[in-house]
Amino acid sequence: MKKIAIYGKGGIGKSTTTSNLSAALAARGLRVMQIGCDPKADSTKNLMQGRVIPTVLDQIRQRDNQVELDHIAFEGFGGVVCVEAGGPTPGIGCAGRGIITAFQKLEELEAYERYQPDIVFYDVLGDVVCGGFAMPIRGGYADNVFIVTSGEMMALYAATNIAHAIENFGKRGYAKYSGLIQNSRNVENEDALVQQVARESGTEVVKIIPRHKLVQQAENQGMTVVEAFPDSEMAREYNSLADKVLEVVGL
Amino acid sequence: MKKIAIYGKGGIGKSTTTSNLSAALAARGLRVMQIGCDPKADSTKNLMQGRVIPTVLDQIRQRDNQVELDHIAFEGFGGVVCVEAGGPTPGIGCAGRGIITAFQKLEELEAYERYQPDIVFYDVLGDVVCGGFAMPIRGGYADNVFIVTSGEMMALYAATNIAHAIENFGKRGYAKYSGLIQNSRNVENEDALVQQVARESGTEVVKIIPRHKLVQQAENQGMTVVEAFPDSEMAREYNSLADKVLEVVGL
Ligand SMILES: Nc1ncnc2c1ncn2[C@@H]1O[C@H](COP(=O)(O)OP(=O)(O)O)[C@@H](O)[C@H]1O
Ligand SMILES: Nc1ncnc2c1ncn2[C@@H]1O[C@H](COP(=O)(O)OP(=O)(O)O)[C@@H](O)[C@H]1O
Ligand code: SF4
Ligand SMILES: [Mg+2]
Ligand SMILES: [Mg+2]
Repeated sequence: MKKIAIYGKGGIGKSTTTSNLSAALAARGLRVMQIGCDPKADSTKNLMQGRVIPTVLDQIRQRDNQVELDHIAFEGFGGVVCVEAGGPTPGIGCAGRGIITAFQKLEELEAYERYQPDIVFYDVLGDVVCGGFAMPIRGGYADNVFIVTSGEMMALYAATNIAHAIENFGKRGYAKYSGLIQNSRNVENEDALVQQVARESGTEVVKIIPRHKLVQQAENQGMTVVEAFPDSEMAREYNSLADKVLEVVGL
Repeated sequence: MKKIAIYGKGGIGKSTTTSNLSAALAARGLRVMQIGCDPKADSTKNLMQGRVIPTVLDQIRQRDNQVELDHIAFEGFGGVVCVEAGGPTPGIGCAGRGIITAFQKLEELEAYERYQPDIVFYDVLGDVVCGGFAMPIRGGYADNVFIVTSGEMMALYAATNIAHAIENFGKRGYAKYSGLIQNSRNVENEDALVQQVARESGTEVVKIIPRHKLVQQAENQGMTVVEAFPDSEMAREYNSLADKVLEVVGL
């Protein structure tokens, strides 16, 4: 079971990229689990026909901690097992608390034993790397970390920050920083800017994903591009990313 | 002394807007203090001729807590008193910890008594509203809160989140949510989208600031637009924002 964390600045395209990755790998017969670790809790929406599934935090609250696996894990497109950690009420408590709680609950309910995933993706907010948001790196929960970025200054700043966090506090032998995924925003000199940050942080650009309106068109149908437009050039881009990820993590 | 917090998603233009506001008000003879509450620690750069001042956290570390006011508070353009809270090493501890530490240190060193500001601006990261980032709202440190947003989905999502935090956890009588500042990104239907979020969160759009390359030109000289191009249309926009802010906070 390979555990892969996908980090990046909010809005950069983590969930879009991760859910298309999950869909592409599931379509090849791999058992995939995708765990949303962003309080926005919509990581898996386009694997669930546009449905926002209940979060682990919400279920614990509403069911007074009488939570079963079927309350928090849902099978979506291609059999991808979808989970959303959720977040606390804005302003109170650590925003990353949902992630800590979700990880505990999934272990307690033996989710990995039941579903036997080949790959687990954690889709993690990367604007700050602390509290629960640092767990996939610090807790030894991830074997590999990829960072999604564009050529925009704020996205690159966040990427550098996350790279430092991995370097400083990845537990020995865990959380290998495996590369940047460029989710293009078509800014000036983008490829070179992203390439430079890759070099400076001692890694590579794993794949350049173009900006494409098929993403929005698929989204409007509550789907990934891989599901809605499987024969498109854009679906090929995500499949090529899937190949690269498998190669990098040794699957 | 009016204490005003400026929140918003990372990269939305909080520091650009706040430093131009500070410059505009200082140019009218008001005593202004600007406290950067973003681990990026560059809020006051363009009031300090492009210089990134030492942060409170860094000074405490490097000087073994033997910190004087002159080590952390610096007078910039127009006499604006500049402070940067700083942030911890990425991945370790709460990212908002610098803010908590900075507030304590400024009180301990009696900064407000020494400088007697008419207005204090806190420029605060708003991607998560927890830990130290919630302090200006929860700790009763801010009289008024403005949120900087554009018409982009992620900026509006963050704005809504921050508005909820104020509503849930502003201490009684403190932290009045005073409105949205639209920092335009020229997306489709922008004015209407921002207007809608204003309505839904029970407030108004205080000012629409256009996107303008004079911002970059001033930045490249290490200045605000108000300092570099005082007679420009863009400087007038920031002055008009200053008028509106004074009116809204009752100064
Ligand atoms: N390659 C792409 N081309 C076009 N639009 C994209 C692409 N990737 C992401 N987007 C758009 O950007 C928005 C934000 O992406 P999302 O995956 O939700 O970001 P994150 O999960 O990092 O917050 C999505 O609504 C999506 O429509
Ligand atoms: N009105 C504007 N017009 C053009 N560029 C802007 C404007 N406001 C901000 N910017 C640009 O956006 C970038 C990010 O702004 P910044 O103030 O640093 O964001 P934040 O403090 O919210 O992280 C700045 O480098 C600046 O050049
Ligand atoms: S550790 Fe990070 S996520 Fe948790 S309270 Fe602090 S800033 Fe918020
Ligand atoms: Mg997401
Ligand atoms: Mg800033």
